[in-house]
Amino acid sequence: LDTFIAAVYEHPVLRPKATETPVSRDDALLHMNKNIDILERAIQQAAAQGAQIIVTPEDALYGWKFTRETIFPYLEDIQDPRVAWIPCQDPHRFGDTPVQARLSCLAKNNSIYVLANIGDKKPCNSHKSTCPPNGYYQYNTNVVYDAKGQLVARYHKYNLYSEPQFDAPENPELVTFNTAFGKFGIFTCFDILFHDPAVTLVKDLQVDTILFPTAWINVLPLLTAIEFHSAWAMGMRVNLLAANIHHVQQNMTGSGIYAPDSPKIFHYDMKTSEGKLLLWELNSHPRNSPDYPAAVDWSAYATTIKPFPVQKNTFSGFMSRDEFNFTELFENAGNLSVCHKDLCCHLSYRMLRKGNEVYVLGAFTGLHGRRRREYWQVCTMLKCKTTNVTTCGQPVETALTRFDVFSLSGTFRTKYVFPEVLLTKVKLSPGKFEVLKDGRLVNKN
Amino acid sequence: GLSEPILTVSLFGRWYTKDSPSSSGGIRNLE
Repeated sequence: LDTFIAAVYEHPVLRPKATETPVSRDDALLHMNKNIDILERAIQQAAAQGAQIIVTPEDALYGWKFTRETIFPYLEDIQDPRVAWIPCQDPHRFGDTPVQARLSCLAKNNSIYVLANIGDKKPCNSHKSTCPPNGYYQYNTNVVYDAKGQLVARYHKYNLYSEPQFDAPENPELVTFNTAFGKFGIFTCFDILFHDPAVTLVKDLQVDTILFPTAWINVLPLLTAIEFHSAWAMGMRVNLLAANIHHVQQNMTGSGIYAPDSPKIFHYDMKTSEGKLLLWELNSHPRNSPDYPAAVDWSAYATTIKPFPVQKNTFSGFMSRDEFNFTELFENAGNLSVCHKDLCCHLSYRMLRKGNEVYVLGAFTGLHGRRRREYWQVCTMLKCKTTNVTTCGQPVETALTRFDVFSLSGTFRTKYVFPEVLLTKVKLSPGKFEVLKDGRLVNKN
Repeated sequence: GLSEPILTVSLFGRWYTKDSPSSSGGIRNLE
């Protein structure tokens, strides 16, 4: 199939009451089935609208606040897909697996591929030093059932984030599966910030589409779900189906269907407690499509031009825990450069009307934040929270200033650069900007 | 030009080879 209809569902998860002690297996099943009841309606709606595949979010059956002990009743033993198993047809072949049987039946009864995120448990030899005290490894796991209900993929999340209830596999798992509408890869939430398995799936295994369940907490100005996930899809030049949890109390919203050339459809809702189903028709093999973007040499432009004047009053400011160098956009239009260590960022711009707002150009290169695990290189033009430049880098959700020209580039030392454009009220701007082959991020026309 | 006011325009680069060695998820859970 040259195209397929993809669906993602932003799920307002019903979270269990926090408990110190594990609930019974029956209570855990009761709770998971309440969430599956909601997912079932979304799956039925998606199938009725012709979707061939649907992604549901990470932690969608039970939420995230657990200890190793309290998550245990929610876990099931999930088989390797090589056993060729249709849980809906053969629910007792591998013990007590009612959740897997029900999810498999949802896929089979609606003739649609379903990705769900559930918990896996694997017994281990307690003499082995890495075997946890209860004798089980516990994994944050994605499962995919095909349109006949067969288990075709199982992925154990590798880059965990504050998940004491789960273990990470010893090595990253490169999980793909083939369909009549392209080759799919899978990873989860925090994985998207790292090379393995995320980049390897695209670069080496050449998947067409990534299935991405997430429970993403939005962090402005750079790491809000719709902004970063759509930018990752553009930077990696791959389809990305992102299904997020909907939980506004913890700033969790932001799902979308993103293609290499631009975001196709997205959802961001901090006002209601409603779920949201998104569908879009995508290219099964985006690399073969005429609008597949050319490869970008991200530093080509920035390393060949003579740097623009670096203004005297460059100043430093923090974005969460990262110290940026900033320079203010004083004039309505201009060319600016600002550097941080060996990263220099260049901006040409023209504002339509300079309101009473302050914008800065910022540069940062270094190990990020408190974790100091990931090495970031960031060039950003952003609105400061107030006209006081000490607020530059703080989260801002609205703006008044329009730009009829911008062109941003940087002397990046990495080829993995993700282009972000975020508009007032936290919206994307599909089709309104592009990345040129020499690495400039420019507004269209 | 862009139809609506801008919050941020960014180029977000990840230099994976310079990540800190302890950055393999298999070892520990991020706080």
